[in-house]
Amino acid sequence: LHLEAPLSSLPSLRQHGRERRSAMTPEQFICHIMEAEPPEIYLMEDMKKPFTESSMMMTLTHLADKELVLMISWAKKIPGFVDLSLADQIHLLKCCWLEILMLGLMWRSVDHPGKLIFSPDFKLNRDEGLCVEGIMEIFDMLLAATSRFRELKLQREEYVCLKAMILLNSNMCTSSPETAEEVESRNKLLRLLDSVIDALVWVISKMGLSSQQQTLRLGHLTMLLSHIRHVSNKGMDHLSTMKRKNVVLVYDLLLEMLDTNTSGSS
Amino acid sequence: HTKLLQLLTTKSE
Repeated sequence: LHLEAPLSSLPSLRQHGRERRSAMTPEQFICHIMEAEPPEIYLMEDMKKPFTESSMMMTLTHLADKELVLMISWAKKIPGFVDLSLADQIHLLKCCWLEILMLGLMWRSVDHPGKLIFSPDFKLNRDEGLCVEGIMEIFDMLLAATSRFRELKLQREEYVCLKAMILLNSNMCTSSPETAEEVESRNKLLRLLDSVIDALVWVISKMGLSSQQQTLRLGHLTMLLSHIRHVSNKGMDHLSTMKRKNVVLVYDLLLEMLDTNTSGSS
Repeated sequence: HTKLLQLLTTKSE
């Protein structure tokens, strides 16, 4: 790991213990989270069109289940994530998994106005959502947020920082830590979140913008996170409704993530 | 969280 301070100050580093030595520069951090990006997923399914409500929900949940597996190995590659308590790791992932999947969908769709690129072999036009009750509202929110990212000319480096921020910020305002281990894990989490914000600020500083424009851009990007949380909550409710009405069979990891979420909300 | 726990605790490839 890269020493953050010049070698001349090495003796003082020893007093700061591991945290100090393991602090990466924003550039290092960006490299790590860019490398952590999951591979593209192909559904490799013969999709009979036009979709029915159940065939579309089946395809969407099948894709989500595959993406969740990749998302967990992605999270483990975020520097410092595996040093958090297992309870925190689980809590963070269960709070934000749909936000992460939706941000990934927006990123894949950013250059395709009016379309949602769920996967290279599963691209939907807005109106194809009409066959699923209640999903048009969510598709329209996803398309609106995606066009905002297009307007902002979101960069890949910014996208990966936002995704890490969503993961690390997802349970900031839930239960306050009690035990010493929880306090320590939360402090690690706060430091980690600072590293991601530092990395995003660093990326924006490389875009040739004035310092005021940089500050505004940081604000615009982080404000979008609240829209993503909103769409994700709508999506979670919709999926729970589809499951309850037996429109689609939800199983395995997706069922686990959905249930912990609904039990959490209820 | 059996599946989630299993994926979190297995050594990544």
